[in-house]
Amino acid sequence: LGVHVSGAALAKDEARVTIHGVPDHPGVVHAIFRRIAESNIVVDMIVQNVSTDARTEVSFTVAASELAETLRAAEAGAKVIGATSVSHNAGVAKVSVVGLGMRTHTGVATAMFQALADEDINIQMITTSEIKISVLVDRESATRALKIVHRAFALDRAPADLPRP
Amino acid sequence: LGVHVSGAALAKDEARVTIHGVPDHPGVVHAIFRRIAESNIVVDMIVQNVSTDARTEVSFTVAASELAETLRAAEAGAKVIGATSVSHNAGVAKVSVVGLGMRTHTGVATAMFQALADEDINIQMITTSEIKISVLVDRESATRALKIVHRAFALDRAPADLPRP
Ligand SMILES: C[C@@H](O)[C@H](N)C(=O)O
Ligand SMILES: C[C@@H](O)[C@H](N)C(=O)O
Repeated sequence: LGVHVSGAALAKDEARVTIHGVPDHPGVVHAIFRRIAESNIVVDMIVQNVSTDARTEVSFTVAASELAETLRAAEAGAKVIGATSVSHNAGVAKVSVVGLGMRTHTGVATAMFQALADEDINIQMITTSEIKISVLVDRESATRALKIVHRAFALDRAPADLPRP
Repeated sequence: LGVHVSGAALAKDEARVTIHGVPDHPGVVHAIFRRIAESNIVVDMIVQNVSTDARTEVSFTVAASELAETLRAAEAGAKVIGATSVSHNAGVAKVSVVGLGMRTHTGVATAMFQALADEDINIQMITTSEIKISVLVDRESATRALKIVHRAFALDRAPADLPRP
């Protein structure tokens, strides 16, 4: 693929929190995350897409064990900023593909998405950087998702097994 | 902060494309990105948040010079998957904070969001990994955003200038 996919990772016991109807003007995400940081909650993914009609959604993941406390902080934050509601999913997992030199990682993302699609695994959230593509899936699908991603990038074979070019 | 923020980066000439009303079932993002990969377009950020009423939005950024071709691929993909529309913004920039050991990067994210909020810079999209927090802002705000982030993390001082602990 012209890129070096060095590994795949799984964070199996995650929970996802989403604040809905977030007003889209400066200072708003800071107000949300200040509260969360003050509660000493470790946040993993943070995802925010563009707004529609001046409102957007901010989602983030935490360890499933931190969900209750996170929801308290999120609900307090949501009130202060005038967001409309908070939702959550207690049973999610993050599957990631890690690469070096993944500057043109479009092909890698496509291959990852294909692998999951072939297994009928639904992708709930996506976030990327040049060295990492992460998707959020249902926890029930997590182990199967990691396996299929390993297979798609030949990460499940010992170097000696790989076909010679 | 207990983490090592090693640098900040700016990608100034980006364009953002969003596919709206994306049906949320397996295979859909693969259908979108297969087309984009086949056009040899290099995609930078990919952001997808959770769905509402079985539909979500998929946004991604490309070099501004690739926008026209990207829109062709995105519109073709949107048709095929039954999405409702495609929107774009030709004048955006990605500002990132890069760190090592940013495992508890909630504090770093909060500090980054505060720096931008203090400058009244609006955050359009957010994506994170353990080593990188990226936000999309208006291109007009880009240079100012980079400067304020440098200052917030004392990246604009030579090591000799930093206060001794
Ligand atoms: C929605 C939120 O990101 C807002 N635009 C902010 O800058 O804080
Ligand atoms: C929306 C899109 O990500 C869809 N859930 C898929 O898996 O392809």
